[in-house]
Amino acid sequence: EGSKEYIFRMNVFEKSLIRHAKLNSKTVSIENAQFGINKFSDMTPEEFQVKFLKLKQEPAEPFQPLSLDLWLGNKPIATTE
Amino acid sequence: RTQKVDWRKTNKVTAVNNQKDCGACWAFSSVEIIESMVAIRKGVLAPLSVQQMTDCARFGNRGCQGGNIETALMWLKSTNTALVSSKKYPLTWKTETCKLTNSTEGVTISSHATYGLVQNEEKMVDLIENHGPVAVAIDATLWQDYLGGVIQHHCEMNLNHAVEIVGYDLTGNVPYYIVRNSWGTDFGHSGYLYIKIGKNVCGIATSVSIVDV
Repeated sequence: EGSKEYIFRMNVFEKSLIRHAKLNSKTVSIENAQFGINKFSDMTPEEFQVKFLKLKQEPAEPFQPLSLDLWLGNKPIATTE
Repeated sequence: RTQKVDWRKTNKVTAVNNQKDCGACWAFSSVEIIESMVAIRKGVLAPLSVQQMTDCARFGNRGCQGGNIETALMWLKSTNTALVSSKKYPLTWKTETCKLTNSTEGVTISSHATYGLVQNEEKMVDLIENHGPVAVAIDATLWQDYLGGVIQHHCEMNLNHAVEIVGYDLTGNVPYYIVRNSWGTDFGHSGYLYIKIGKNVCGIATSVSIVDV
């Protein structure tokens, strides 16, 4: 307590509280997500991103109905006259 | 359609992982869908080695520094690598030298695919219901502050995290996916979170991966 790191983390934590209040103020129904203090609340958004958000994925090609149906076990419908 | 599917209820999902300081969400989610498919096809639920995937997968993957679900599955299939149990190749939460290059004991995948299902989330629900859990790329920026409930708004679509979807629930006012995260059981609903179905919330339908074993 009182160290440089402590003061920094306290500031980060207080900013998190402001962010939670903003997010929760937009809640429109009881099914909506709730935001608040959790184990990440003393991390800056930048620290959180560097530590936990490391996926390097591009959007996939839109699905091909036929290939997707093969996964679902649906046989293509035969075309007849 | 079945209104509620939860693959956990039929014992097809292993315990929630904690990736700690290792940014290998791509390896966790890839391995998790393989575990689920082994349980569905063979009736055996057992944790497989995320560390093997982290250390050994190539094609641009960089262990705990980041990677990609699609290329991880591509690597597994094209090299016919057998994924061993997590007991045999346990987690260290660090990128290390690959210790297994030619194991014949373990699980190989028979096929895999990654689809963009934006505006086709009906298909995504079909896959979860009729095939099994899927792995998705997602924007988890907002999750830093998540406590619980169904995420419906305020989520961006910059794909930066990977998770497994283990079911869905269409019975309430807000239909949602049941999403398994890898940040420990003290996050969200015992490690899980809920995301609304239908509007590509958090980019959930942008890149959907499935496997078979």
